[in-house]
Amino acid sequence: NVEPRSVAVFPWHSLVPFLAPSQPD
Amino acid sequence: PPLPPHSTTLPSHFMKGAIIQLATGELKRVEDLQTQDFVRSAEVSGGLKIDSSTVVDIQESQWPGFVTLHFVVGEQQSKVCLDVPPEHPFFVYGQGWSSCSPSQTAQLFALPCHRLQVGDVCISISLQSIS
Repeated sequence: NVEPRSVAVFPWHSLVPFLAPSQPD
Repeated sequence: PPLPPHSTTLPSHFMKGAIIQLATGELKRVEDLQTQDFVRSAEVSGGLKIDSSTVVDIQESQWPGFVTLHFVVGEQQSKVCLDVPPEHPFFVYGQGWSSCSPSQTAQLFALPCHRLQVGDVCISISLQSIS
């Protein structure tokens, strides 16, 4: 018997950096 | 002194074949993602916005085995630095996945990459400002 493997699903936003701009003066 | 980057191992979502869920619910493999997938996802996700982050300098990091990327981000042209391992992929507008060391990215993740260069415009996200 082969057990079904769970497949990881990643959210799109985990692929791109979160670069928070500093607040404008 | 600043804290060192948190890890030398990247999560497996950059591994070729990894399944990515867009904000629309659609599933795609990481190597099949296109600029529009990120743009559309940000549009429907609410609270997040896509910024254009231009690479203005690439230097050796003070942390061995890392590179320091200097970006100017968004309309404000804010300067942001990021220490990352050279195999870390970034998504460049109109070009796709790119890293400072495409050979290491291929070795670790089997993900085809271009070489990230000064002048490349990467996709990044930030919180949507409330005005």
